[in-house]
Amino acid sequence: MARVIAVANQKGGVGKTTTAVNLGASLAAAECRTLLIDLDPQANASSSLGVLPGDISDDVYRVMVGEMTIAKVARETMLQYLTLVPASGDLVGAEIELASAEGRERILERAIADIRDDYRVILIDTPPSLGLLTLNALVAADSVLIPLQCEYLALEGLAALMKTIDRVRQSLNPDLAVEGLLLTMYDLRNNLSAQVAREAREHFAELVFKTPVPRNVRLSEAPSHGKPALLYDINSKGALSYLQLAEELLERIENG
Amino acid sequence: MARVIAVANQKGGVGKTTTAVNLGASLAAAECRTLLIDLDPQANASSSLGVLPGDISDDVYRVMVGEMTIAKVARETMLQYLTLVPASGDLVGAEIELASAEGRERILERAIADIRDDYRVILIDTPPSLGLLTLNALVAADSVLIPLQCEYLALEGLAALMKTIDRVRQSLNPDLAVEGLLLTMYDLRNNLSAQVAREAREHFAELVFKTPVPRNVRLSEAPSHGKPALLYDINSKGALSYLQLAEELLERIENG
Ligand SMILES: Nc1ncnc2c1ncn2[C@@H]1O[C@H](COP(=O)(O)OP(=O)(O)OP(=O)(O)O)[C@@H](O)[C@H]1O
Ligand SMILES: Nc1ncnc2c1ncn2[C@@H]1O[C@H](COP(=O)(O)OP(=O)(O)OP(=O)(O)O)[C@@H](O)[C@H]1O
Ligand SMILES: [Mg+2]
Ligand SMILES: [Mg+2]
Repeated sequence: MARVIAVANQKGGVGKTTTAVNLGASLAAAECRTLLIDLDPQANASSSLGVLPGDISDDVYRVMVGEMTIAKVARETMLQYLTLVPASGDLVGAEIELASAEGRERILERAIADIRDDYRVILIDTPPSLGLLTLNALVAADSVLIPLQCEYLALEGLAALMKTIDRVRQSLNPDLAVEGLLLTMYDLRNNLSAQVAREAREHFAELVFKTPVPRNVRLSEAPSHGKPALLYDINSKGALSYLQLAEELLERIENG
Repeated sequence: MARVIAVANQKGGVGKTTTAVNLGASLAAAECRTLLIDLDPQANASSSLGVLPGDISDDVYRVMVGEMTIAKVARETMLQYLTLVPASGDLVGAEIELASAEGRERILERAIADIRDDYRVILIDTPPSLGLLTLNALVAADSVLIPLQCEYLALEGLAALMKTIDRVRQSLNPDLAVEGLLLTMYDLRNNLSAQVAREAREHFAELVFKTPVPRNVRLSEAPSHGKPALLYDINSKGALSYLQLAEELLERIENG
């Protein structure tokens, strides 16, 4: 039975997609059967794995409007143990189209139930907002992995996100846990990163992953080659930190 | 009669708020009467100017639901020629509350019409999505200033944004122009920035502002002090680049 993890934070540009793609790839490298669902109309997770909008006819939009199952739209990636449910621009319309649908918050949860036993981990990349798509991910998930960019404005947004998680836990998904906070774009050269990291560890203690992800240009170059960092430059600090994160996550999952 | 400029890009974390705040402050330093409207529920532009959620009772949410005028919620900042319409978390609910309101795309346009003659420039900071709040900004605006982070994934999102601008121009705001593309977080140390800059200038030529904004830690430190960069560290590369951008923008506006 898969562990379903939503990668979410309404603050933009904090490393949600970079984390979903590279953590997914690192779990696959450890032969952990992983499904990555791209639930962002920007479809950045899809293009980071070399799947461009023109390549696909069936994507997660068809799942959200009930026309197709996940099994039907899921596709292989260059990594044996990583499967992708791609997104496309069609998804932009989903939030409006589904706004008045019956059980609109549980569409993804129902779709995942069919294939849950086929994977060990299911990761969901979400858009930078707290709309219906992100809500579907939070309802379908066992836990939320929160990328926290080591910047002041990113720290500010955490309170609103935690409030939203609380609300979802009270009304729609009582078991929703916080998988952890991941420090991203940690820049050893400046004090701001160290300050934000210190504040996060003070407030959230054990919830903060021991592995910080450093700012590393290889991580931002890899998407233009349609590859995760571990296939683009395995020796880069970025690739190594996500391999380490995968190990840390698997340990947390095994030990419960 | 003010020029109304929406600062927009659905890609997250590209420098929308940093641009709205620091360009606004730089225009004010040039004694150009400027209004900054924070239309993002994250309220980052408000906190970057030292206005925290607890400080305000009336914010742009009250304008969007028709309870108050802009004149009533606008407040002074530490800069004489810069006035702020703050945001608060209440704005999160606005997109859902207004979804079925009559003339929901023109609420901000109507509110701005009352005070348009009091300012020379009106800047609108928008959230990282193409929902009703951003749509209101695009309908109310004369032009769109597009911050373009010098990263591959940010370049990818441009086509979707340009399509949205076209659609708004055809249906709701025929005169909507592109004010320009602003290269942000330009990092001289890596090739990716240079490559993205070259591609942007090839595709968009004159539309790209001559002034690039370099990656500069002072820009990301300033918000934690509640000040724009020019009051936090006037000699920093970040502050100087936004002063230069303000000059370039004023020249464009004067010369039509
Ligand atoms: N550790 C890192 N080092 C350097 N660059 C990074 C790192 N993590 C992410 N990036 C780059 O920063 C930008 C933002 O990251 P990303 O797109 O993953 O964030 P996001 O939270 O998914 O954004 P959005 O809110 O738009 O969905 C991207 O261009 C990405 O390549
Ligand atoms: N030129 C720059 N140099 C260094 N840091 C920057 C620069 N511009 C912005 N930043 C920092 O990068 C982060 C993202 O910028 P900002 O919040 O302005 O982007 P945004 O597009 O408004 O994000 P959102 O999509 O969440 O609204 C912030 O922490 C900000 O302080
Ligand atoms: Mg993303
Ligand atoms: Mg912003």
